[in-house]
Amino acid sequence: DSEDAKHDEL
Amino acid sequence: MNVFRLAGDMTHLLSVVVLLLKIHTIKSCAGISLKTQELYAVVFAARYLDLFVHFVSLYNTVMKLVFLASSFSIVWYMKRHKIVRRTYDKDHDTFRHYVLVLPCLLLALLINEKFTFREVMWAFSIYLEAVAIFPQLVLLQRTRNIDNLTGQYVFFLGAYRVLYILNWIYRYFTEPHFVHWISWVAGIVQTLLYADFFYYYIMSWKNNVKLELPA
Repeated sequence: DSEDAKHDEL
Repeated sequence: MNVFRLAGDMTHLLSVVVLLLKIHTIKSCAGISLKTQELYAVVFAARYLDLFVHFVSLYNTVMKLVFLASSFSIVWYMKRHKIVRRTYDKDHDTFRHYVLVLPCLLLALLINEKFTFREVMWAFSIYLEAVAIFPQLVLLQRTRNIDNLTGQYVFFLGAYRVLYILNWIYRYFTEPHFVHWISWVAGIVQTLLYADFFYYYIMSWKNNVKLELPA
């Protein structure tokens, strides 16, 4: 989800 | 992962490598702002709290650990290494941390995606990263002789920001749910801070003269 996408960035 | 994102991560990594190269092999941190480096260490420590909670990928974990370790070791070198610390331009690096840290913390408490400890810390790290380059830019402006490695370090950091914006534009069109206003607005502000530097950097490169920022 959107939350995961956020944490996938550095 | 899209090509802009990968290129952004690589230029970010390259900026750290250039800085470590300067510190490790030339044993000099002349022209580098300790204030900015300390702020980056805080940025990574606050943002990567998720290391303990989320596992995204091996790439993600390794990169996060690299940025954490490198930022803290750079601070250590500048403060503690007996040769490197003597090259630190303390008298010109006078920017005060709290001027940037406190407003960012306040903003993170007010504007975040969720009012939880991790989300507030995440927003704080995004805001702080956006302005963390400020002491470095001020120091550059006060430095008479900006050496090539220092110029390249800041250039790669700026390039990383530009590439991240292209990455968000790409993700916006390919992943409809990918909307993070906080990182976008902060990221654009962060990139704009480099605009002036980029102008002089490209000019000095084009005219083949030494980089110097007007006071």
